[in-house]
Amino acid sequence: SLSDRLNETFGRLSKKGRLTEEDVDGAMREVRRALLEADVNFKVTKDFVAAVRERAVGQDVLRSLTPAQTAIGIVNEELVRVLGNEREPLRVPDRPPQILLMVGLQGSGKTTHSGKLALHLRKEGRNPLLVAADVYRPAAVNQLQSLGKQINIPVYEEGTGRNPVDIAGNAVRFAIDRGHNPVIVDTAGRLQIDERLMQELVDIRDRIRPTEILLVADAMTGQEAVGVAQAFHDRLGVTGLVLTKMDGDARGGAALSIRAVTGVPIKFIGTGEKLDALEPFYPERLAGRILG
Amino acid sequence: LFDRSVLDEELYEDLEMLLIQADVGWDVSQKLVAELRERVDRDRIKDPADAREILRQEMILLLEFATRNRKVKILQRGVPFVIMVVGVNGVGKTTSIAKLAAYHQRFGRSVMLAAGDTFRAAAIDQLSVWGERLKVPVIAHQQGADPGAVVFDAMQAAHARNIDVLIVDTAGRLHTKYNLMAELEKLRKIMRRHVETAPQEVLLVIDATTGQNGLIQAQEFAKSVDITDIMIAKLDGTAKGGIAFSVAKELGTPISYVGTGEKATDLAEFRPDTYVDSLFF
Ligand SMILES: Nc1nc2c(ncn2[C@@H]2O[C@H](COP(=O)(O)OP(=O)(O)OP(=O)(O)O)[C@@H](O)[C@H]2O)c(=O)[nH]1
Ligand SMILES: Nc1nc2c(ncn2[C@@H]2O[C@H](COP(=O)(O)OP(=O)(O)OP(=O)(O)O)[C@@H](O)[C@H]2O)c(=O)[nH]1
Ligand SMILES: [Mg+2]
Ligand SMILES: [Mg+2]
Repeated sequence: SLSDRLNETFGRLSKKGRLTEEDVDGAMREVRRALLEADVNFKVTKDFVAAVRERAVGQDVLRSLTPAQTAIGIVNEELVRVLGNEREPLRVPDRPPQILLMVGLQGSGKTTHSGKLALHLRKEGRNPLLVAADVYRPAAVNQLQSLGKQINIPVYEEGTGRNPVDIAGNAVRFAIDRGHNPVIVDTAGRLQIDERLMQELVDIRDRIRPTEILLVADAMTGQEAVGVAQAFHDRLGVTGLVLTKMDGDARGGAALSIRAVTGVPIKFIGTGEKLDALEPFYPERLAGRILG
Repeated sequence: LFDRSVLDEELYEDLEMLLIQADVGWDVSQKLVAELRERVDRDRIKDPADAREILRQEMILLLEFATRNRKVKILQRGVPFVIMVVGVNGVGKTTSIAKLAAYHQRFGRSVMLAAGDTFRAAAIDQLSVWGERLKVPVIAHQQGADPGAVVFDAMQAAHARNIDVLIVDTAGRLHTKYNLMAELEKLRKIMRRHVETAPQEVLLVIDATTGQNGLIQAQEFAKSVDITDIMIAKLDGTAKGGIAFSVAKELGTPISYVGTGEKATDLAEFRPDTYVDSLFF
């Protein structure tokens, strides 16, 4: 782990007597390595280590009796700071219904997390409507319907023959008529470089004016996390991140990268396949995990 | 990257950056750059274009070291060739099975699918849709059934109907879940009872967007079920799937296929030279 490596780095050095800036550089190389191995983006790592180094050199790591611990403390604080100290709740619309649009790459967990959010919000006393706007993936509508049945939440669908923009628009009108709130719109997975499908999301957004556009991202995503998130953010204006499959052992550096570059707040963590496996985001926990 | 006139330190730094950005990982990136540096110094290389060719060969060799381990696939008359597809959640297993079915059909083989994911919502429906589209029979039980029972049935049906290739879909599972990993071995035993050599192919699907966790996935799945081949799905995206190098180096498991889209035709055989060229050459 990083703390082991830093203990080793500084341990060797403290035998020599006073620490120097070069010694801190050695420690920073270990920090860099730890972050890259945790899938933190290359450029984000560079900026992050520079910020840590500045604090380390300025802040008595050099004079500390436990330099490794002091350095780890700084890294941890910086991680928490970047990840977002405050938990940001879901936005509330000017007038109902609250509309949540789920977007992201193929297989990231959008459909499952649409169900999880519906269950979570119903437990808070709301009356959710799920919307099946993925008309492409085989049995995607069935998948959402099956999840809806499990938790007894209605699913608005128009099969696979209708345009997702119309499905979403009709669903919101339906929700308003029936008093559903929130409306959670599941969409098909897509590549951020797929112009036609990105335009489809823009059209859906313009049609239903969502309260939140949630980017659903897999915790094991590597270096491309930033490029992907940036593209979705530039085109749509992402308002929140859902980090999924955190019940695995992926370190989750993608979350730091996405947050650092786009500023999008992490709103939820997915921790399993069952519909109750949804947790709020705690920056200290994610920081500890990224650090290893 | 190599279109510069001077072979200097900046080239090595840029190289390390590009490798890491391709998810090759810190460890393997360091080794590749160090090896290149050594060759350049030893052979007194001055031209960046020559350095480029050295690195390209280095990277191809790394992958070929694993690819040459690829077991020759022998299809025996009257014995179904069983392919078991495994991997973590959402990587592209079910879609890849559709692609493999189409692939084997192009060789004139009869194909059958087994809906071994009885857990996830509409997983059976999803595979059934693919079966209909490809005119391939799908053996399925009801949602929540024992996957072992489905596999048992499929092995019998494949034998009875003289099927050349049986492809078994399994539920996505995180390698950190001990009981789910143990289930894979149980499925393998059921196959072996019917056909001694089955499953002749155990294909691990890895998502090209996966970072360093991909290596752990490969290592852990290999411990549970002897992976024979790896497929990198979603290479049509911007992620380069560089974890392939660590997997080749650490496990020696051949990467045999790549997924390049969401249609049944979006499958290609993995070729180290083509893949390395696609990175940044
Ligand atoms: N272990 C675990 N599995 C998850 C989690 N979230 C989703 N999954 C699983 O990941 C797989 C993909 O989930 P989906 O909800 O179908 O993903 P998707 O983004 O809707 O996929 P597409 O619609 O094809 O883009 C399924 O097997 C889910 O059960 C999670 O937090 N933990
Ligand atoms: N762009 C692209 N998408 C792919 C590729 N392979 C699969 N997908 C998509 O990835 C998503 C997940 O694919 P599945 O086949 O359901 O993945 P899986 O591993 O079976 O998922 P689980 O069974 O839930 O674990 C779907 O939206 C597929 O269309 C590929 O090569 N390229
Ligand atoms: Mg989906
Ligand atoms: Mg599947």
